[in-house]
Amino acid sequence: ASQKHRDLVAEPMGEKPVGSLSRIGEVLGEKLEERGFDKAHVVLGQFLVLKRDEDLFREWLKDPCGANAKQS
Amino acid sequence: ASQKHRDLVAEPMGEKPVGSLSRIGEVLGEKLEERGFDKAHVVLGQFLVLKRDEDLFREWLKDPCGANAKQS
Amino acid sequence: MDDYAVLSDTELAAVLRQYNIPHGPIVGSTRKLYEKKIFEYET
Repeated sequence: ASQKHRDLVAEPMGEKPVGSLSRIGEVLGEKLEERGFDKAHVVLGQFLVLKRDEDLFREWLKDPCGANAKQS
Repeated sequence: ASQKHRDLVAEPMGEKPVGSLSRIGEVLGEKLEERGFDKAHVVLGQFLVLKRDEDLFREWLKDPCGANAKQS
Repeated sequence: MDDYAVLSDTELAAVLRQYNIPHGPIVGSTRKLYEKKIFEYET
C-alpha cells in the first residue's frame, strides 16, 4: 500500500484510475467505479466535499452510497 | 479576477475561504457558504466529483441549492 | 430512511446541525450518507 501511495503522489493525479489509490482493493474499486467514482480525482473530490473529515470519508467508503453528482 | 486567480494558485489552497476563488463574487460566495461550501477546497471537491465537467460545474454554480432527493 | 428523501438539502442540513452531526455540504454524492447518519442517530 505504501509503495502504491508513493507512486500515486509522485506525479499529478491526472486520469489515474480509482484502483491506483492505496488501500482501495479490487472489490471496493469496482463498487466505486459502478457509482461513477472511476478516477482517483473523483474520490479525492468526495473527500474534499466531506470537508476532509476522515471518519465521514471512511463511513462513506464502507458503503459508497449516492452516485456521483454527474450520475444523479 | 486573473490576479485573484494567480494569488489562489500561487500556494496550497489550505483553508482559503470560498471568496478567494476568482469569479466567485460576494453574492455567490455567501450562497455557497450557506450551503456549506465555505472553503475553496470544498468547491474544488465538487468540481472533481462532477468529473471536472465545466458545463456541469457551471450549471451547478448557477443553482448550488440542491432540490430534495425526490425532485432530483 | 425514505422519509428523509422528502427533506430539502437545507432542511436536512438543519437536522444535522440540530443533532450536532459533523457534516459538509449536501450534494448528490453526500446526501445518502447524511440521511444514513440521521437515521442511525434517531434509531
